[in-house]
Amino acid sequence: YIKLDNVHKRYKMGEVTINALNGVSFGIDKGDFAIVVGPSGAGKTTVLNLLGGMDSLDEGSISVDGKNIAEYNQKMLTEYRRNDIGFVFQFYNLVQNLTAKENVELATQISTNPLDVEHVLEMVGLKDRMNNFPSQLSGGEQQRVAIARALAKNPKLLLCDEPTGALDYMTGKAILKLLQDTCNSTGMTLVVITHNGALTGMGEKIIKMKNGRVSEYKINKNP
Amino acid sequence: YIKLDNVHKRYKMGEVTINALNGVSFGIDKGDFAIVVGPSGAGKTTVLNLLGGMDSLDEGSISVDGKNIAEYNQKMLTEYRRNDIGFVFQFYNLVQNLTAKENVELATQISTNPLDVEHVLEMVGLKDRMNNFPSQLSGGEQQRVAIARALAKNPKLLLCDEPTGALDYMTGKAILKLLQDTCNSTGMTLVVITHNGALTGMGEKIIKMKNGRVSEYKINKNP
Ligand SMILES: Nc1ncnc2c1ncn2[C@@H]1O[C@H](COP(=O)(O)OP(=O)(O)OP(=O)(O)O)[C@@H](O)[C@H]1O
Ligand SMILES: Nc1ncnc2c1ncn2[C@@H]1O[C@H](COP(=O)(O)OP(=O)(O)OP(=O)(O)O)[C@@H](O)[C@H]1O
Ligand SMILES: [Mg+2]
Ligand SMILES: [Mg+2]
Repeated sequence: YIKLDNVHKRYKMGEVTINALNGVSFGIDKGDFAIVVGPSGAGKTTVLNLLGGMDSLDEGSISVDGKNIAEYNQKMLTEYRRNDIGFVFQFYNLVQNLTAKENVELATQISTNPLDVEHVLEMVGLKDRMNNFPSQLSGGEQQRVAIARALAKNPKLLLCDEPTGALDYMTGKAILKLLQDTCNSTGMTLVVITHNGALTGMGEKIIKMKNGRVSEYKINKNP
Repeated sequence: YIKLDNVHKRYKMGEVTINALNGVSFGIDKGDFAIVVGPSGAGKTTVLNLLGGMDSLDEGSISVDGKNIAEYNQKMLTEYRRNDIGFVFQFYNLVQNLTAKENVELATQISTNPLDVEHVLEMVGLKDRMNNFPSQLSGGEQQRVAIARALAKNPKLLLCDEPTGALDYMTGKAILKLLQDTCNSTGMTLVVITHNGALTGMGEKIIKMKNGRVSEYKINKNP
């Protein structure tokens, strides 16, 4: 369903070239819960940004549902991001002058088959805070708004960049269970970057990255 | 050295009042490594902001080194923040159009006895990236710039809001060891918010928070 083949991404900074991705290849099946782990700077966010159609690669190919998205033009990428992808950003990217509820509504307005906004906010534990602005919320509360926003889109492919980074153990575990349950019940494909090694047992595919490459690839038959 | 006594902090939002802190009391000795843990929304960041002189309380007192900082006027608070405090923010707060090195230098220009800027950046593993801007750095690299900036000030009191939230296990552990070593060698007092329960063994004081209160307080004789 998802296939990265020898993907390279380079950043030129004067005389220095950073090889953010240096030949990344892996596959993910439809409906999988895939987990991406690795040290800081390994290239995890770069992989997710490419999968989400938010950045372009320098070499290689990325096919999603049979189509090489690396060959999409701007218009096709915009459609892809809007219709097929839900994205939880490492830095949340919430709209500061919209409330939590309005942030989630904004994302669902362009969705073909969105979930109920208030229900999703309740599922992430923010029922009483949905009328607050991001600046009135704690770090973990803001992260949960970002998660609700992506979930509510009801996308084919949900991409989460460290979705529990600001959450305590119990809240984080509940969030991952919510994501996993949604993945199992709706057939959604889920890719999660996490540095919480304790969670790798939950996924069908474990992709370990290091220095812009895949260092290890595990298939888990019984998550 | 640090004493919070029945501290209250309230946010009024229309008819609703949020009791961010609902009677918080605890003490920390000079040179301690204190760890604050608790669920998302418990009030941890609010406590740190008050300790750092960046916010004001509604009830109670906070004494640091014998002085009630809750009674400081604006000028005294500015001096306190500038000279005595190093702060690692939950959202980093880096200056986007200054490089990593310039961000750290900016903080040390107003310090009485700063550490060497390049040396501190090397200690957090960013020797090769110090001339990059925050937007050219991964999440964990940006977090490490924020840590270097606070450390380089060589403050009496170092306050860190989830300093390893975006770091993988190995990098995070190295960073906490660096903070602990600095605390032990310089006599600095260190307060760290973390939701990584595995790390609580490292501190002399463990302060567990829940719903705006201290739910548990442990003294660890042998960290
Ligand atoms: N715009 C950019 N310009 C230059 N280098 C960049 C840029 N964006 C990312 N990089 C570099 O590419 C490498 C991979 O970055 P990436 O953000 O993918 O890492 P990551 O695995 O997500 O790390 P973290 O766990 O710290 O978030 C890093 O060395 C980073 O500094
Ligand atoms: N400006 C504000 N206006 C209204 N409520 C606020 C404001 N700032 C914080 N709060 C609320 O106060 C409570 C405590 O917030 P705080 O940021 O201290 O939590 P925290 O323990 O740091 O949580 P996290 O682990 O999620 O970062 C939360 O319920 C939060 O929503
Ligand atoms: Mg990242
Ligand atoms: Mg916080």
